[in-house]
Amino acid sequence: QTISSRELLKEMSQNKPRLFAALEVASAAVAKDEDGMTADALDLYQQSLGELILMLSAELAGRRRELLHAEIQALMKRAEFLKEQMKTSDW
Amino acid sequence: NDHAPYEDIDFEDLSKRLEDLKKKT
Repeated sequence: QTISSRELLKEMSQNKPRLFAALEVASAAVAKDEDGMTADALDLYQQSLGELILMLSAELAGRRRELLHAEIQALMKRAEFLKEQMKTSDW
Repeated sequence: NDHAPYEDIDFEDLSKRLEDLKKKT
């Protein structure tokens, strides 16, 4: 069974409530994104990314830091793509 | 102390991208 890197990160963040919470917000952002609720999704992406970048700066070198960095880049890409879409759409 | 290249994270770039994202279109 495959597990997403975000889920794996959550597993590894049980002892870090703030990081865990930020990952939950990221999951909510992706869910909204997939439901086509772009404005809500972008707002949640911004919230989670701000928090995750802070968490990353305090994270010690290791597997969790590596996964967190990759996750932030993936979320950033999704959020930037979403923003571009919103810019070009009529509403 | 092993320090892999992927650990070199450009926080300035990440922060800038986040700021760009927050700017209203």
